Amino acid sequence: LSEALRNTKTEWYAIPAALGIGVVGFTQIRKNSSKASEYESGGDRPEREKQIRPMGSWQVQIMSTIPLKLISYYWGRFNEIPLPVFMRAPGFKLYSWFFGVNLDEVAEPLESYRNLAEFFYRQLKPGCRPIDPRPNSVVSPADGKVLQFGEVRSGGMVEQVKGMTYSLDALLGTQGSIHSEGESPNAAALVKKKLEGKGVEPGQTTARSGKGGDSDPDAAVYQAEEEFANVNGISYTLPSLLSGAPKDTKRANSGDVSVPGTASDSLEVGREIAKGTASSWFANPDKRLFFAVIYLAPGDYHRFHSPVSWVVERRRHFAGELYSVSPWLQSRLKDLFVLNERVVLLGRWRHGMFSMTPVGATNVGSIRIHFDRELRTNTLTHNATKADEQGGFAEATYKGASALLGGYPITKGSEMGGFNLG
Amino acid sequence: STVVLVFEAPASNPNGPPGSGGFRFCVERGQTVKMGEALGIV
Repeated sequence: LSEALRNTKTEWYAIPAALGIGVVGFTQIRKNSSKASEYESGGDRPEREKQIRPMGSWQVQIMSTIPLKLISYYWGRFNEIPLPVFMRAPGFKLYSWFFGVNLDEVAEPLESYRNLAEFFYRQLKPGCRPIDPRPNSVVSPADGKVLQFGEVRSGGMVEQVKGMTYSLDALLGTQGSIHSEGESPNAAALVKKKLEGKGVEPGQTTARSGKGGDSDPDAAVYQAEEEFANVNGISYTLPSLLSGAPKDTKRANSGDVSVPGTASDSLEVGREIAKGTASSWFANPDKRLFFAVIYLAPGDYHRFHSPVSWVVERRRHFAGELYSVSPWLQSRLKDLFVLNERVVLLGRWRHGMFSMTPVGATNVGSIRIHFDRELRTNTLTHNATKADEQGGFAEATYKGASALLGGYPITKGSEMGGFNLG
Repeated sequence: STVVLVFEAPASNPNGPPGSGGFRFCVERGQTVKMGEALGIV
């Protein structure tokens, strides 16, 4: 080797462009990996950067080598291939037999669905899914199986059931980022501002059901049936705003406020809000955090509806992976939910914070939200935006839907969106 | 696919009389539900 080095004549010539690109690529990869290792080791990063980056267990590491997103994307493309008309009915009947779909509930004739993707996203005949009439109930947002439910213990950990534990921060994103931004005043602040606009100090608010007399100045501040907000042409009184029922559900003849739920409840909450004691999303002293997980099997009706009347204030799109979320896999893989692509809808209902998170899976990777035209999930090209880099999610608010409410109001049982194949 | 609900609700009062407020679930684990059926009630 020494002789070769000594005796070999040095010649200069241009290196091929591909080689140059390879060198640049290699240095870039090395730079990224050194940054990642620095991130792993912690170091003196600002607090925000130390946010949770779930990596999953060794099984997840292995599964992450499978291009699930790619598979899911092309699975969706495959299912959008139009079927000949003569194949539709027998094909969908076979699918229904295999997955247990009740064809009596399907809204349209089978021939009208051009492909399996459309049949999968089918609607049901009106009246097939009656909504629980009790005003204070939380209803199931979709057909499916109740996998878990319970109370979130302190520390933000969802209760450990059958090996499934995950932190709320990883699942929903941090609560602090909501408060610290302060950019979207919540309903409490809005109500308070409106009442203060009438010259009422917090704690001084009174509300009457029925007609307040003129002699009572407080009553002059707020009449129970006075229109408090007009959203998309629907007028709300304060009680109905809080319970989500428009004003016109009142029984006009009696003159008293008869909205779903006990009027005194809503007024009481109204008072609390006016006094500013219900302003924290997670940490209201006399409340608890509850959770429920509904698993939709392939044959189930795959549109989801609103479980309660609430105001959706923002959404966080976590563009994660698309592992299968079958109960079997869920029970074996920790933190599965916090790894998958999901859309976290955050808002408020009459008792405080409310969130609903559809989680995608390999075969149903696309999540649609009817009132969110910009949301695109399960896309092959995913442009990392600054928001992504900050918290691993892209956030959008629905303030434009209703400036007063600071979000998109939706009533219990109304359709919100659904899952699409691929 | 899966839908996860996380929400705030009044704490149930274990010492109070039945129905004295507070949220409680009315389903079982593994139960099959239809859209619109009650999961729980305050």
